[in-house]
Amino acid sequence: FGPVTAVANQKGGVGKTTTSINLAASLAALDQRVLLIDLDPQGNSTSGLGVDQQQVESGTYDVLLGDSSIEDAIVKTECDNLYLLPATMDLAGAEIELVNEQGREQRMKNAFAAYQGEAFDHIFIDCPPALSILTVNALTAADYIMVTLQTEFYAMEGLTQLMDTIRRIRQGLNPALNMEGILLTMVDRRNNLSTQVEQDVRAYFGSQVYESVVPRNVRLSEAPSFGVPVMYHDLKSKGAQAYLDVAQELLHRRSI
Amino acid sequence: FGPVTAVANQKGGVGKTTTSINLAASLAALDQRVLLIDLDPQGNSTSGLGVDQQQVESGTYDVLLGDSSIEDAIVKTECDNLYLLPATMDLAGAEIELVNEQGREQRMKNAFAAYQGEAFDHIFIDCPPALSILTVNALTAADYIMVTLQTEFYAMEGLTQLMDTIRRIRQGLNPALNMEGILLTMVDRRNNLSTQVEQDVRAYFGSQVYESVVPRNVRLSEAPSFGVPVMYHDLKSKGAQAYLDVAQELLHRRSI
Ligand SMILES: Nc1ncnc2c1ncn2[C@@H]1O[C@H](COP(=O)(O)OP(=O)(O)OP(=O)(O)O)[C@@H](O)[C@H]1O
Ligand SMILES: Nc1ncnc2c1ncn2[C@@H]1O[C@H](COP(=O)(O)OP(=O)(O)OP(=O)(O)O)[C@@H](O)[C@H]1O
Ligand SMILES: [Mg+2]
Ligand SMILES: [Mg+2]
Repeated sequence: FGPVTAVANQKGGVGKTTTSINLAASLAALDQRVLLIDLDPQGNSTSGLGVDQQQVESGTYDVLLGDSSIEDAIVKTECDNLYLLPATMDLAGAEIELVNEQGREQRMKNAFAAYQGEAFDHIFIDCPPALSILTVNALTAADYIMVTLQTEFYAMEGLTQLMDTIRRIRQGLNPALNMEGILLTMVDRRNNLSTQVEQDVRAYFGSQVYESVVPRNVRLSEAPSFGVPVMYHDLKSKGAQAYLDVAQELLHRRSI
Repeated sequence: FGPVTAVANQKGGVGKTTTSINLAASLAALDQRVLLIDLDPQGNSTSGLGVDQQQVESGTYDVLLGDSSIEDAIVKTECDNLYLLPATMDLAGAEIELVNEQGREQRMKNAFAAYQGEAFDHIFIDCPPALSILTVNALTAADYIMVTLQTEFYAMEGLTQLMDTIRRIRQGLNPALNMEGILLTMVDRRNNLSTQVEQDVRAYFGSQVYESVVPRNVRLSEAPSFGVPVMYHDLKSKGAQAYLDVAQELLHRRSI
């Protein structure tokens, strides 16, 4: 199937979707075959890539409930080499429906094991803002976790809870889960708080923190309204360039 | 007990906690007796008011599971007239623990009905970023829902899902749930996208949208690191003044 990276953080609005879409698109532009899985009932990765949730026949929900294979639910996006497993509205009900099921945390992992299609170079999972059964499914199935971190007080505070969860998953459901790294998002170096948080996080987590950071850049928040990754909206923007840097750094970190 | 307002939006990072804390504190400064209930396992309203989650004996989790009354779990904050029902880490487990319980959606409502302490002029519930059992508990127990809306594309897109949920709650669990209004947060009138979203939302929702808006203001994101509402961090800031305006507008809307 290919190496799987969960993009996760239970804190809301910290750039999980923006990173999933734009990192996936940047790697696809570097000739990698990439699959993005939208695991958030909000379906932001789906709409951010111009796919209409209402038109989707089967998606992540159907795969988790065992009603569809991954290869039947995947759709091609307008970007070469970039594929999407879309989220539909019924994903909001999956949390409650899975709770009494056997092996509820392994549904995603089992679906990956059953995959029969062409392999991918990278698979990303855009997680919802909660340490819920959906996110636990992603962390159980993933080889790597990438934590997107907005340089703000509440986001930094939530890191402890997230690191505890990662440790617990490693001890039980997925001993092979690696820390891909912490990516700082919406960085504003003119702002003392943002700079302070960046310094604190680098002091504490060292080389686990990506060198590349994503600056606050309005082009990033405009792109989803056109249904395209930022590089197709404004390639020269700081946002697009930042995600190309992040993609290069990921490839470099994986090759060491 | 008093009028209850749930501050909700399943979209993450749209200012639910920032609004809960600063609107509650502004009303408390206007001599209203206010209770803030932290219903988010992240516990941001708790830490944002300087209360240490580790030191808390019983909190929202214990109230939902029926192990504590509200009056036994409430703590005083450093602000006059402002009380807090704190969140503890075990609240993260409440979602799964409640799913098989009888009347799982009515836990909060039942706890309000059983309240024996002194009445409040206003009660706010800071909701987590999900349309989960916790949020449904808040919407079932509330008299009003205030939707905080960041002026961004994904946030606007999520409104449809949220309005559907409110409609369903009104038809079933809580016919008395009123729309308090939509409060625009992190507004940046120099930014075309922000201005466009504001215009679209006002055109569609009309007078349901608060006149007062909350501008993006760094003092608002600094205040939680000092454990105080923004008016105690920088009263003259645009953020503090904005929430005093919001408090006045809420009082005005309720009196009509
Ligand atoms: N670097 C950036 N510069 C400017 N805006 C950004 C940036 N990154 C994200 N945004 C915007 O901030 C908002 C939050 O980002 P996003 O939705 O990607 O976060 P998320 O963690 O996926 O949120 P959720 O927790 O709701 O899933 C979005 O409106 C997005 O367009
Ligand atoms: N008007 C504002 N100006 C500047 N920063 C703000 C403003 N409102 C909120 N923030 C900051 O933006 C981030 C998100 O806000 P907040 O945590 O209140 O949103 P939330 O909806 O409660 O998030 P979650 O979905 O995780 O519960 C926080 O770091 C907060 O300090
Ligand atoms: Mg997202
Ligand atoms: Mg919050």
